Amino acid sequence: VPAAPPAPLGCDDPESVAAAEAAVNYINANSHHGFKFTINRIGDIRVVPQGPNNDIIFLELDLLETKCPILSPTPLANCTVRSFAEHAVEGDCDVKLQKVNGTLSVLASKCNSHADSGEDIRKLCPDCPLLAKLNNTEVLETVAAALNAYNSKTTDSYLRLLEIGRAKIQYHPAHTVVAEFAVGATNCSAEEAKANAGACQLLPEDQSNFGFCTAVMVKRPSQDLQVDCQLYGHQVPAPHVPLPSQDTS
Amino acid sequence: SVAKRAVAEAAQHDKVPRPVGFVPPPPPCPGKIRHFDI
Repeated sequence: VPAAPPAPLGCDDPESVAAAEAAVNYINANSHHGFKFTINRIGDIRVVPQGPNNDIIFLELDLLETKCPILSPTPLANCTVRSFAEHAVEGDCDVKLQKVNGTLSVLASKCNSHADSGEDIRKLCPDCPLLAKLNNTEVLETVAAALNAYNSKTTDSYLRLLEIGRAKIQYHPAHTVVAEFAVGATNCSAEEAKANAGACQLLPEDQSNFGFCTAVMVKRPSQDLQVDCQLYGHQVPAPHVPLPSQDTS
Repeated sequence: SVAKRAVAEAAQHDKVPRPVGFVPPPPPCPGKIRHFDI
């Protein structure tokens, strides 16, 4: 009598969790925008045996955005998940992996991310500020003013904007714009940049020095601008092990 | 001769009596929520 097929893997089984962690590490390592994501729930797992010690694994993952920018060297385990009231962003990913002799590798992944609905936030927290569009005029003005203010005070390298990661605008009790953005060090000092900022280029990858800034612009009742930037220092890029026929979108 | 018993009847007789307080195992998927449900 043929042996009974193995019971289907449960989504919280250790093998499923190991596959999900390999998938989310791959997704974060191959993303170049926004913030790191972490596992909120393993939605489904399907294993298709290919032969002895060789399985194809299909995973459905529910992810949540963390507060760690994608370029931050902070380990994912130390990254705080953005709370619901802070206007969480969730990711839905379908990932195809292969497990050969116990070694997992990602063959393909496809993810969509979206902020939670503003109505849901408002039901729970009427006064919580919601995410603003990244091309909002007030957001763009705040980022430009904050970067100018930082560069005018720093004695280090002149920083250039890489991307705006997140922004919120609050109208009560004060009219406040909060913007979070990624920056890169350039080949100029802040002093040199005063003469000709246009000539300042981002450092080449082998010397790159990225960072992240948070700016808070209070517009009413009185004008105030606070900006805090943290540079990560030069990160030796992780050796990129090319995987066979990988496709990520 | 083998008489084929009606399924319902067979099921009735074969139904394994469940111990009191039997809790069916949770469905294998989806897994547990680690942070919060959106």
